[in-house]
Parts: sequence; C-alpha cells; structure tokens
Amino acid sequence: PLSGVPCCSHARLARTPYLVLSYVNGLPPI
Amino acid sequence: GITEAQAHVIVNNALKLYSQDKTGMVDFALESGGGSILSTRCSETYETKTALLSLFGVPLWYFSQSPRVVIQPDIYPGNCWAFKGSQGYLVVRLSMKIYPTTFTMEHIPKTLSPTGNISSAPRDFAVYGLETEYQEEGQPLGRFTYDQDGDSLQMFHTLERPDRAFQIVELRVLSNWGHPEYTCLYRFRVHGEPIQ
Amino acid sequence: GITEAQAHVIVNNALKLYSQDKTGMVDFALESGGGSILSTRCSETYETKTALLSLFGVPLWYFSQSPRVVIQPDIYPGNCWAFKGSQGYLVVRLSMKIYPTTFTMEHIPKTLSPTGNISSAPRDFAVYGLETEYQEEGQPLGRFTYDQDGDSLQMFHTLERPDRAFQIVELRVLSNWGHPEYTCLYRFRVHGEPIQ
Repeated sequence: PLSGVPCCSHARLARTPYLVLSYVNGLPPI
Repeated sequence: GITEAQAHVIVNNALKLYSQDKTGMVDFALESGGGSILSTRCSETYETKTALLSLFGVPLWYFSQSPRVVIQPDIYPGNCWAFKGSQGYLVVRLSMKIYPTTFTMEHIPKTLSPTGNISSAPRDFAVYGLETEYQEEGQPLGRFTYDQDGDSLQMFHTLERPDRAFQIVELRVLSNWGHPEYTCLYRFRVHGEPIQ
Repeated sequence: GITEAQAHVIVNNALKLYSQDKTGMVDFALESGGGSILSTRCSETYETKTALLSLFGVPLWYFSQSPRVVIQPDIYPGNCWAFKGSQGYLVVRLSMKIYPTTFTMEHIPKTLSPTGNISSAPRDFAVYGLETEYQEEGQPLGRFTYDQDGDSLQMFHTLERPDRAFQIVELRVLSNWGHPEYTCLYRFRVHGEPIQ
C-alpha cells in the first residue's frame, strides 16, 4: 500500500521456506 | 609529480581501505556481526521458480535468495533479495543500539549485469528508526536516492545525528529504476555511533 | 618523480598481489586446498547460544562457528572460531608435507569491530610441528606475538628453516588482548617449502 502502513501479518518471515537467523543472546563472538 | 615511494603509500592506503569492507566503517547490519532480518512487512519475495535443485536426478525444490542476503557481503550478480514490484520493506535488527548516521546501498555495476542495465536497482528509499519491531511509523532518518549512474556502492548521510539511538531500522524502498516485476537488493549497511 | 605508466605498473602489481590471497604465497593450511582441522585438544568452542536458526517459525538449533573457519578465507566480523578463555589449541593437517617457514595470522581491523577494539584477538602464540596427530609436544617452530596495533594481516617467519618437514602443525594460543571470556581466531595460514 502506498501509505506505507504494514497491512499484513508480522509473522511473514515465519512462513517462508528458508532458514531464518535470529540473535537471541547478545553479540556473537567477534 | 610524486616519487615512487609516495605512489606505493597511496596504493597501499587505498588497498587497506578496500580490504576493510571497502568503507573502513563498522556495518551494524552485517549478519555475521550480529545483525538480523526481523521482517519484510508487506513485501513478498519474488519467486521466479527458475533455480531448481535436484539430487540423484530428483527435483527437490526451487531456490530463491532470502532477505538475509541483504545483510551479507556477497554481491555477485544474482545474490540479491528480489521483492515483487518496486515498493518493499526490510526491518533489520542491528548488532547493537546506535545513533545511525550513514547508510550504504550497493548494487551490481552495470558492467556486470547480463542485461546491460540495472533497472531492478532501488531508486528512492527511506530509512526509519524503530523502537520495536512492530512499530508502524518509526522516526524518519532520511530519504535518499540511489543513482543508477553513480558508483556501485553509494553512501548516504543523515542530515543530522538522530536524538535517539535505535537497534531496529526499517528500510523502505519507494521506487526502482524501471524493472516492471521486481526490485533487487544486494546489500544495505547501517553505520553510526554506538551508545556509551 | 614517476611517470603515469610507472604509476599504472605499481597499481597493477599491488592489485595482482592482493588478488593472490594478499600474500602471493601458498597456504598449506587452507581447507579448500587440502588442509583440515584434526583437533582442538583442550580448547572448547565458546558456545554462546546467540544465533538461533528457525524454519517456518520452528526453532531448529543454535549456530556457532566451527574451528574450520580458521582455515577458510572469509574473515568478515563474526566469522571466527571462538574458544573459551585465552589459551587454545588447533591441530591442523596441511595439504602436504612441508618445511614450514612462515605463518600468517589475521584478525578483523579495529575499524570494523562493533566494539571498537580487538580484545578477542590472539596475542602470544606458538607453533609446533607434529609427527602424528597425538604427539603431545612437537618440535617448536617459533613463538610470536600478534600486534593489536599492527596490520590486520601479520606474517611471522621461523628463525631458521626447520630440519624436518611436517604435515601436521599445532597452533597454541597463549594469551589474548584482554577479552575476559573468549579468543577469536579468524584465519591462520602456514607457508613453507614442500619436500622434494
């Protein structure tokens, strides 16, 4: 939509057929 | 005129910067450094069903690049995330909370595009700072235009240092350079100052 | 003063060397070239449970970099093997039996570190040549110090050419630059002369 307001489920990534990576506990070792 | 020694210094400094991710600046969106893709909001990956993976002659699935490639450094032709149309969203969680000051947008150079053009490149885009992943309208950090006739890597500075720090930013692509079906994002970087 | 042609030659030679794995020297530890990680002896991978991989919203497993990344060329921030503490071991089988003469240690430059420092970088380290994977004390090939204020890529030469050739080397990291929890190894290379 042109207004830019998200119109769909925020869980979209969860329905995608690829691995999703999320950081859940701070920075990884760098 | 310059001496040979001066030439060596110039070249070595240029290569040193080049080897530092070309910018010499921390990319807080980089996935291996702690960045991650939270959401693509209303955008949909453009599924072309062109790349088919098979094993022992048995077709398994069609492969398409995920949005994660936008925060990964490989920008060879094709290693971009394509979303349908010319308006797309990407919500990125940075490796830490920062005052974002600069954004880098990269696309392949025209010389490497098999089609000879980069019509799938983003054109106008805006960046917002979000307090939470679900915030609908974040703080505008700037509106910019990626120039298809400019360098492959382009940097954009915020007009002023934001008064708040953010760990989540939203990239909103508003238009592309003419491709009728999709827009391809190769790499988007976020630079800034970490909070103390 | 130099001419334009001479400047071009300087630039092209520098680019050529840069494209040759930056050193123009064979890395006998490189995994794709035949090197492999045999063991980490007493060291433990620093498991932080930070990077979670999910599919269709279902958490699958926590991801952390394996020791193999130390003999792989990707050195973007985060693509290092982290072991607990500041003392670690890595036993590497080289692609062939050589007289090791030079070692290369790499870490990310400070400019690319989100923390602004490289306290997780190795500091003092020693390298040993082993006859077998299980040999406890191999032949010392040298003891060196990676300088956190030096170049991102540093090369270290053995004092003299070893009298024996080895296909297995042990990297023993003795200290780091201050990180209290882990030490990160980005890339370690072994150069030398193959036996005839």
